[in-house]
Amino acid sequence: YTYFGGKPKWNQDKLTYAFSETHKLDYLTSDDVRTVFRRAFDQWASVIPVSFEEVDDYTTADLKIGFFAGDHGDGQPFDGVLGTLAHAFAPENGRLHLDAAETWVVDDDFGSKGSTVAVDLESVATHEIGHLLGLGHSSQESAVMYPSLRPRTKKVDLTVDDVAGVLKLYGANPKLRLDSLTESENSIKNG
Amino acid sequence: RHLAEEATAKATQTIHVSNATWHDFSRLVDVQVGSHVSGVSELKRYLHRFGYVKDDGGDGMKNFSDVFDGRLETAISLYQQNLGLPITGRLDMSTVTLMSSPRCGVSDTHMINAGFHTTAH
Repeated sequence: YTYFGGKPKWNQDKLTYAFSETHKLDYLTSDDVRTVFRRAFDQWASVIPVSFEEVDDYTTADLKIGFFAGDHGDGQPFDGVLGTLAHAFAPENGRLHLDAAETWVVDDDFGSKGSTVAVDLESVATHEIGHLLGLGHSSQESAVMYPSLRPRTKKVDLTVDDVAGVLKLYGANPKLRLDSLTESENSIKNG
Repeated sequence: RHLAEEATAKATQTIHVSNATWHDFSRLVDVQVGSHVSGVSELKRYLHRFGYVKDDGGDGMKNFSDVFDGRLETAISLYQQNLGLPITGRLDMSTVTLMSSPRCGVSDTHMINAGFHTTAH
């Protein structure tokens, strides 16, 4: 696991997040996207003493989430189908951008679209939230924070590497229950 | 009707261009150090995008030449180290396949500058 330079982190135990009303997808409902992000935030909230609350006001939320296409003004233009999928900024910037040109799927719905370039939204959301919290990329391919994700694959369970990195930044959630974490070979529970 | 056809053609054209170059590193597999191959400059641009190749001059790095030079070999080794691949410095199949895979847009600079922590099992 790695951190951004200077190990920036949030110094509050509750973070609010909101979705852009203007930069969104027309083929996924807001509820689809909200449900996926709720699960992704809960993954991290189960490990560290930080809670995440969805709010309506995008401008005042700590974490701002939106789907953008091409050059969207932050110096990191998206590049169309595949290539870069999303990016998020280190604490305390709070912005998380997803490439609107991707074929995003939720709930393992790879089949209905049959697309070879379908990308799982929950996997990317869980990864980018790791960046929002201050984690950098991991060299372990099984880690959520590994930079690459193949189309039609899902990777949402935090591994030992992900949890070790975020625990070091924020400490442990007093309610952390090991059995709530993944069964994967690298899970902290097996560690 | 004519305008509608023109607009559709234009939209299709844009998508095509953005796909054409980003992902097609497969023909660079096993390209050797010292060789001059079209497409190496795109690879350098990819590695520059994610923090592995600096654009501070040298032999035309700013222009990202098509020469597979020593600095590119070093950048590939660092990329392989960071992404958990066998460190060969060469454009072997697994490295090119990973470079062609979709990824997060955040650069790997923090992996290079600060180094990474390992989890003891």
